[in-house]
Amino acid sequence: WSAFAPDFVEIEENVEYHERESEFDLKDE
Amino acid sequence: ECLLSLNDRAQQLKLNDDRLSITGDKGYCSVRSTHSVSHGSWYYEVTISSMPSNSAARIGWAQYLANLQTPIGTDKFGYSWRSKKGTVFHEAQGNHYSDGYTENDVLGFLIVLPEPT
Amino acid sequence: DVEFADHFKFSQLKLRKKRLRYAKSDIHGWGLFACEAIAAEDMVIEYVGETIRQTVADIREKEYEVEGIDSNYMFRIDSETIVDATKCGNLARFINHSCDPNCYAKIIPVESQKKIVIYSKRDIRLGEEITYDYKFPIEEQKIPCRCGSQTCRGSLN
Repeated sequence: WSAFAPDFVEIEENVEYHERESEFDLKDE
Repeated sequence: ECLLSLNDRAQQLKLNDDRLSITGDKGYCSVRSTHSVSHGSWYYEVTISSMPSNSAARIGWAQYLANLQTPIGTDKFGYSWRSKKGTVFHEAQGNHYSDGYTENDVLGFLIVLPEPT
Repeated sequence: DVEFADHFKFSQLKLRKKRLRYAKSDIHGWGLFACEAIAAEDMVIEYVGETIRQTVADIREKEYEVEGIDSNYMFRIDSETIVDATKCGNLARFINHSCDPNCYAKIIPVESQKKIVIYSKRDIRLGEEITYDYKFPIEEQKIPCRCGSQTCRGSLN
């Protein structure tokens, strides 16, 4: 896998992504 | 009486019958109130009655075209004040405004719109 | 009972996951190949990744473009939810598009979730590349299709 995306993680089942409070911010403060 | 709007909200949010509280579990999105303003100066107050430790809020003003599938202040149609770090947001840009707010704080939101010509 | 049946059905399907491997593909970079013969209408693999909302997918698409990462590893489940296999997923992310595919994707509800399952359309020989019709959204900027099939549409989008 490292050939494709260095931080790629192989998983067996779908993982629900939990959004961060700053998910949609371009610049925090 | 100013309530949370039945329709002007991200549809996945669940509005309680009293229309004073709303819950969601699918990420950050928004609901607007039943009353809008179009000109002149308007002000409303919010009392933070409870704020669990890992929760966060963004409250403010948003025009009709604001994207309700994101927090207010993510696009150019909205302005919000965040509980965490007291940051104010517009077009997803955060600027320091105050310390963070939490339970028992009373917040004021003023908007000044031009009088119609 | 329905839930149990769904779950039972899906756990059966899981058992029938096929032996596959990724390798260089003539269609596009890397592809997914069958390490055993697969009969028609059999389950091949589940397309697995991170389930995200449309709004988050829109932002990630832009971020991936900036990072220069291919953003074709997103698979729509329904109007609100997308499976993103860009940074975490399984071998299914290597499945290439073909205009004359040997597989098709089906969304099946299991308990409160929906899953993307890849089924074979016809018998698949040992060593054959697994493909399905991605149905990319039509765009101005055309990406040439190199599936090499008789009925190739010429472009992916």
